[in-house]
Amino acid sequence: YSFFPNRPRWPPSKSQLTYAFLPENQLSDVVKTVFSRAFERWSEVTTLTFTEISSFNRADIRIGFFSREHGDGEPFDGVLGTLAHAFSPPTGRCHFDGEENWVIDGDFLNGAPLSAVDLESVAVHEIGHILGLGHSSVEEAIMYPSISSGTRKVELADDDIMGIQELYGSNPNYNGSVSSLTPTGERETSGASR
Amino acid sequence: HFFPNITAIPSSLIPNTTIWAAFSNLVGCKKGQKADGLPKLKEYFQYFGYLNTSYSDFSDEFDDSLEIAVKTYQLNFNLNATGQIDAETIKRIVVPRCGNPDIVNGTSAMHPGKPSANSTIHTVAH
Repeated sequence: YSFFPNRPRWPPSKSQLTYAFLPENQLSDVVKTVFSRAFERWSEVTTLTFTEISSFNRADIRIGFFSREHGDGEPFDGVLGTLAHAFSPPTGRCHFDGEENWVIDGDFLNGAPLSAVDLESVAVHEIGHILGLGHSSVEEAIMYPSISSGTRKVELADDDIMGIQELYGSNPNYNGSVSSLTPTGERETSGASR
Repeated sequence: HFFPNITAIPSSLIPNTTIWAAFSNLVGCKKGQKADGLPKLKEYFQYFGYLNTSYSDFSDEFDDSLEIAVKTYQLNFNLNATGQIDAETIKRIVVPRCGNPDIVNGTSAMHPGKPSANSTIHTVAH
């Protein structure tokens, strides 16, 4: 795991984070539920909680789907290529490429079209950035930079959990094995930032 | 585009090729060589932090900077760090990915091992 330069994180006073969706996207409840599950994966292992609110401008984390140029100087590139990007804490901006073929149920067992991308997998990854994690070289980790189309990867790996717990500590109710592992120690900050 | 499952994706939305597929033509390319697709590959590596933001030689020549960038990329993705564009490296490069860079403001910490001294890259965060 890695962190953004200078290890930015949400301040301790902000352990109860709110999130909202760009109203113009008019996302269905089914899509919103995918994000709810994605947030839950991070709250399971930390002391952070995530609550959806309706006010986009007042939310700590603001999620939107955009196509091509969308105002942050990092235009999306159409189907595949870059899928999404997110900003370091405490910016809270999380952008997804609106031109991707986002799949909700993530059932790729019967062979997926080359362009199908599992929404929850990418959502879990981008939330990792929102919380302060950079990219990881551990291929099993959620924070590994790439994901093949037609692939679903939503479970946090030990590497992800150690990284996020180094920033925010562990959820006292988390019984996973990773909490007993010794972190690998201070690392050079790097990873990714937008 | 949201789909409840993969079978709901209409064939008209499934592209014949992907944005980075053309990089496959660069397999075997190494320092000192020239190739048509190298300017685009250099853009790719700069976008993801492997080439300095001040790097501006987007010619078709495989130069020292690109070799270092390829080597660092290979280290980060647990590939054989040869600095040459081999099939395994291209296979990884063309996979869809997060748009956040892998390297910002210095050496990459993506790889758990120590990066080589000449893999230090300086980029500026957006």
